[in-house]
Amino acid sequence: MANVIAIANQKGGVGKTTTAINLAASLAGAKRRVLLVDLDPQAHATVGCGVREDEVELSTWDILRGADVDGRPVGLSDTAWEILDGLFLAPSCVGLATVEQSLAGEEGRETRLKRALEQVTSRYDIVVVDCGPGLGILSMNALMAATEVIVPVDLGFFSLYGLGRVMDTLRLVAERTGRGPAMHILPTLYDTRARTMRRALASLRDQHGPVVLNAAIHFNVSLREAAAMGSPIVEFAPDSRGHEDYKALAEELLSAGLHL
Amino acid sequence: MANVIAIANQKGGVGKTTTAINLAASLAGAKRRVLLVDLDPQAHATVGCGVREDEVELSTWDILRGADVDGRPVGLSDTAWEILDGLFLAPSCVGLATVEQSLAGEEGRETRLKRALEQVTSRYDIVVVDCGPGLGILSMNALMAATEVIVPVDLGFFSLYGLGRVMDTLRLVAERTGRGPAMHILPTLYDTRARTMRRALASLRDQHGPVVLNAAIHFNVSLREAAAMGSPIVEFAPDSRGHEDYKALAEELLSAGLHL
Ligand SMILES: Nc1ncnc2c1ncn2[C@@H]1O[C@H](COP(=O)(O)OP(=O)(O)OP(=O)(O)O)[C@@H](O)[C@H]1O
Ligand SMILES: Nc1ncnc2c1ncn2[C@@H]1O[C@H](COP(=O)(O)OP(=O)(O)OP(=O)(O)O)[C@@H](O)[C@H]1O
Ligand SMILES: [Mg+2]
Ligand SMILES: [Mg+2]
Repeated sequence: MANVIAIANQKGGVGKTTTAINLAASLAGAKRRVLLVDLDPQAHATVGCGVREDEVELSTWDILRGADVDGRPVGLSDTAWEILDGLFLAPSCVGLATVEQSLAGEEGRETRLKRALEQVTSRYDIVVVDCGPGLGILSMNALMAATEVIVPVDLGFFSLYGLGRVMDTLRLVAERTGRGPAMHILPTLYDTRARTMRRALASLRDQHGPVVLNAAIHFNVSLREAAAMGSPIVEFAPDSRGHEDYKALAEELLSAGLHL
Repeated sequence: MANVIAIANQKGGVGKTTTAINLAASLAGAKRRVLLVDLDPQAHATVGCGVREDEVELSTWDILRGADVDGRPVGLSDTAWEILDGLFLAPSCVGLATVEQSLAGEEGRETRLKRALEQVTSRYDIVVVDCGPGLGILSMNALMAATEVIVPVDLGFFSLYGLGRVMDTLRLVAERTGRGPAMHILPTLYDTRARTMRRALASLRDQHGPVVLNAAIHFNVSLREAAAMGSPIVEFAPDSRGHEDYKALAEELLSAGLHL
């Protein structure tokens, strides 16, 4: 079973996509074969890797709705674009926004991604799934398939306030699957000069202990600029703080024993 | 018909809630009677106004699901908490997260808020609706009821990229209702020292002209701290840049002829 890392938090704008793209690229840089799955109808992981939405033919939308190609169901490998050595992307498209309504009431709608991933576990060592904001059917698909969940938190009041809701959802997933994903909290957008943020990080560590990763992602303009250039930070600015931080995150996860 | 201003953008973390709370408070400061409606299951406009979720009895969830109180349907005034002179809040609760599934397929599910607002237009001059991220049934309820839509944009690549999607949705609303809400783009989290943001704002104004408001909300730590204290910026830090910016926004909207 490949490691499946969901990047999820219902709070918007906390760095989920930035983390998904750059963690996946850093893991590929550590010689793992990585599949980045874009499960957000906004398709930001897709455009953040330089893939244009109008060039995408098969997407995660085709996976979740059970579309066919050449008389057989579309598989994740059919959708995959090569982004870097060892990094492949299963792109999203706007059709994904209709999943909530089109799959409402369907049997097994929350485990469609999990079943699609079981078909490709021999090809990839690690799968990273970018979720959009909210905790609807798309995020549930990611959480039901995940072995680990990384919850980015921007150390602001609203995002800290919402952590309890994320943990409730993970408990629900554990009840349904019998073994919930391991949760890791990742501090992001961290501006060390801001006293309130330094305090927020200290109290986060007090409250949640080892669930909070040692790695913290600092506020770094290169990460914002890399997104605009459609390229992971390892390509756009390999000497930047942003790249160092995501490399450290990849190393921490690999040494913590992602079962590889 | 009261002015109904929806604060919406499917992109997460662009300052929707911060704008909803502080614009509503600034409009109340200009002697209007204002109702702030929290339509996000995260309930951030609710806690950002100092109301605890566990103290909320009737909420926007009761409005949308058509609950009864004393044998008649719950109205928005039944839910309202007084926050400041002239500012009232219709709080949210976590039950709102189930709306997508529980109202799926129901007749008129997208106009429940509009119908509830028609009952209270004599009590309030202006209604401000905070939407969560995404463009599902909750945001559609706000857009179908709105006379104006403010779209906060944090001048980052992902948020600019997603603007087209918001405009497509507003065209859809205009087709369904015959008169779509007027759209205003509000630059937020603006750090004037960042060259990429100065350029992004200039190109936003080139591309969208008068749709972009003159007012821009600068990055201001007091806004972040006010949220943590559960208080609008006018109360927490009346001399701050954040308060000045939201006062200027309120004045621009009032002088642009919100029909009052
Ligand atoms: N460490 C960082 N330093 C500077 N900017 C960052 C950092 N992480 C993310 N950003 C920027 O902050 C904004 C929000 O990040 P991002 O879009 O990755 O969040 P998200 O959680 O994926 O948002 P959504 O909820 O819409 O999916 C983006 O403009 C991104 O470029
Ligand atoms: N002008 C500003 N200056 C500094 N911080 C800000 C500003 N506007 C918003 N923030 C902070 O940025 C974060 C995101 O803002 P906010 O939660 O209002 O966005 P949102 O669009 O409502 O997010 P969501 O998509 O989750 O509803 C919050 O921590 C908030 O306190
Ligand atoms: Mg994202
Ligand atoms: Mg919000």
